[in-house]
Amino acid sequence: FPVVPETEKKNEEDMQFAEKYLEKYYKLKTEAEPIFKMKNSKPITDKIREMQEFFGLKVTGELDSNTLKVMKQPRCGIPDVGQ
Amino acid sequence: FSTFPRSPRWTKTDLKYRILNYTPDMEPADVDEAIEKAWNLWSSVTPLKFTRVYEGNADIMISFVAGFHGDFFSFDGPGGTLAHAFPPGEGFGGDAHFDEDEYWTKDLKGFNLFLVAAHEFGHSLGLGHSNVLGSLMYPAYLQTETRNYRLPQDDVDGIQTLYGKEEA
Repeated sequence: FPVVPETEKKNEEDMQFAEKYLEKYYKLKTEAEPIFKMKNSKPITDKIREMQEFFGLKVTGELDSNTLKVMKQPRCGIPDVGQ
Repeated sequence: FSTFPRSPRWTKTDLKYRILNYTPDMEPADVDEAIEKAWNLWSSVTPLKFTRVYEGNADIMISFVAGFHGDFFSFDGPGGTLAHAFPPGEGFGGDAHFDEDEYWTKDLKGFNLFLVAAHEFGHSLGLGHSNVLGSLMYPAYLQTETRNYRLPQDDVDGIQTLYGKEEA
């Protein structure tokens, strides 16, 4: 198999971390709930935007280093939106 | 500030809390003090009064737990999620859970129990998260000097929206 470059693996891990974070705190619906997939889930970029807006970050919809840094801060387990 | 959907709040001003267990990271007396000091923050700006009970039921049950602990929100080991609390209501309502996999302290060497408890009790009383950096209800843990800690204005505004001002 082609060796996955380290950076690609890292990006993949970061994206998985971000997905879990957004599921937990921003009601991102993932593959696990396909019925919601059709109805009302927003793609992950919208959820990243929502989180960036909440924390006063530059709203890009991209998983940039600042956004990831905030996601990795220890925090309260209660969602930030629509608890 | 924000509240939970439909702004649940306690319909009484005298609330009871019970500490169900202790973290081995701190002296029990320091846990007691941190918890009481956290309640005092909220009672000092509202008509609410908090009384500790040592057995039986209480409006707010406080416990240190790790991993899966019987509600739908398992903890995740060291770092990440530190604690959570439920909005006002029967049963689980108001209860606060602290992740025993964290290192709890009365100073700033670990996660300061007073700061995290004060935040969680904000949820127990009906506040959601605030996006005001520096507010107590900001979702991320911010190391803050706790001596002479004063409740930030955004949090005062939020809790007084739910319960009004302290009695003269």
